[in-house]
Amino acid sequence: GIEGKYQKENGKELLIFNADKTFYCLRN
Amino acid sequence: PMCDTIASGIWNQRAGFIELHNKPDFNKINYSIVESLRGTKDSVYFRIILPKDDALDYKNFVFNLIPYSKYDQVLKINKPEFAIPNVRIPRINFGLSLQNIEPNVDFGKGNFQRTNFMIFENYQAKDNNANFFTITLNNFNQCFYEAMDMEGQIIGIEGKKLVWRGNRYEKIN
Repeated sequence: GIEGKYQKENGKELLIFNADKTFYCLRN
Repeated sequence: PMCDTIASGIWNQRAGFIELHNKPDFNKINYSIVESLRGTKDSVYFRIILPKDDALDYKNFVFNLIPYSKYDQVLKINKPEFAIPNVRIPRINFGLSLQNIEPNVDFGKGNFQRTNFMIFENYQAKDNNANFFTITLNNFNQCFYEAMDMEGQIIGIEGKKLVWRGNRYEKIN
């Protein structure tokens, strides 16, 4: 599935997709 | 920046892409209003208090007071404490919005954060004698007002990578 953490190629951002359908975009 | 969360919301997977939405409370500003008496009765006084546990600077905001009266002209005020003649607002019925005048936008680039916020409309004073209104915004912190608007955003799925706004994201766990 899509759930999990993804890091932007330049490493400055994280996308987090949780199983409860919430997502977060964080400064890394 | 004090806030490490750029955006948050709800996701749904579709065929080949992910669709994003804001949370239902994305635009919900929690506020309280305390009514009291102050100074002379020919003026109505306002004080707006923003959260202090934050990098927030009052100079970055313009407050828009919307009097519901025959004058009915929005007053744009660049400080959080101000007074207006009560003839402009005889029934003490008002709305309040604010504008962030310093978003993080480079020359020639777009802006994904909101700049205008409606706090409330059509507030009617509970006490007919009150002429001083202290309005406290409880959740209007940096994470709130700098949050990206994610409504309708699409993230492409390309094998094990995601593609969003021209950038690729690799799964790390």
